[in-house]
This record gives sequence, structure tokens and C-alpha cells, in this order.
Amino acid sequence: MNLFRLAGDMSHLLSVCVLLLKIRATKSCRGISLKTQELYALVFVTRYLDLFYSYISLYNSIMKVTFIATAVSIIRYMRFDKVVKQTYDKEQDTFRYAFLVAPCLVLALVLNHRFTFTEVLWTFSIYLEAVAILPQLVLMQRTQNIDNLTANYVALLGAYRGLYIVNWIYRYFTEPHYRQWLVWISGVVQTALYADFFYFYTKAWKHNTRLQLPA
Amino acid sequence: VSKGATHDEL
Repeated sequence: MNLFRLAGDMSHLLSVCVLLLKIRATKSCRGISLKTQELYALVFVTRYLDLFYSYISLYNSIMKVTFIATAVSIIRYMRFDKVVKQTYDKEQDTFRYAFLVAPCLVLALVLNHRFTFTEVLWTFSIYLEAVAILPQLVLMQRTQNIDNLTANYVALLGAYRGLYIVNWIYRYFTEPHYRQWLVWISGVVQTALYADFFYFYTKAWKHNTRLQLPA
Repeated sequence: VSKGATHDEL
């Protein structure tokens, strides 16, 4: 575990905290894509199946359980909380699951390190995580006033991916057998998706104005 | 590619 990886994980954890804070404190999930949240839940469930058969560290296990539990909690608020569910922009959140899930599944079946059930699911989760933010980005383009908590949530998610890339570069040079092009390519694609967002995020921050993404 | 190396991240 290096500092970049830890900072990435903390950024990821903080993003979830910011989202839960927004939902619980403001009783609103306006501007948040349920599709992205459900895709993340699918990512975590398919990737962390190894909780049942392989142990890496207490840190890893706690983080995995935390990410699954918080993802389920967020979905529960957005779908079933009487107050929160009324603030969900259902008509705007129109991205189709199949457009993302199907290609990722096909790709995982074709491009993987080992053709086993758990390995294919793990690879699927890597591909799906790369594109799971798309419904959220599309929803933000359609939302006129993006609130600060939503903007910070997405910024923290982007920071998490960026820090993981630095972590991979560090590990490439410090660990002799650390080669995983499949994860790296997906990670770079995922981070690139945030480039546009970060451009407007820093611009809004510099001029102290509200974030607005051009349609 | 060693499996262990790729599965220790979150």
C-alpha cells in the first residue's frame, strides 16, 4: 500500500460520505443519477465476491463491505425514502443500463486474464466502473443549477481515479511483477471521462460561480 | 499475469 493508493481510497470514501451527507442533510437527491448509483452497486457486488474466498487484509475487507453497504443505502434512500425519492430527477435520468452493461459483459467474456466465473465477473466490474459515471455526467449536463455537494461528489470520484493512476505508475516501478494493462486502460478511460467535468469545475471554482456544464 | 497482483486493490 502506497500513499497514492491510500489517498485514492480516502477520496473514494469521502465522495460517498459527501453524497450521503447531501441526501441525509438536505433530504434531497436532486442532480444525482440513480442509474450511476445502481451501476456502482453492481460494480461492487461483482468485484467484491472475493470477500467469500480470498482474504487480503482487514483494511481491504472493511473497505469492500463499506462500499457495498453505502451503495445499497444510497439506492434505498433514492428509491424508497418518502421525502428523498420525490426529489429524484427521474425524467432527466434516462440513460439505458443495457448500453453500458451489455458491452462490458461481452468485453469481459472476450478480454480477461482467466476464463473463470469469478475472474470474468471481476473483469466485468473493471470495465463497468470505467463507464458507470456516464449517466451522472449526462444528468449534470441537463441540470441547470448543480449544487456544490453534487459537484464535489463527482470531483472526489474523479480525484480517486486520478490518484489510482499515480499509484499504478508508482507500483509499476517499485513492484517487478506488477503488470495489468487491462486495469490500466480501463482506468485511463475512466479518468478521461472526467476531463471535461474538471475543466468546468476548476473554472467555476476560480471565478467563484456555480458549476454549469454546457449541453 | 499474476492474479494476486491485480486483486489487492479496491
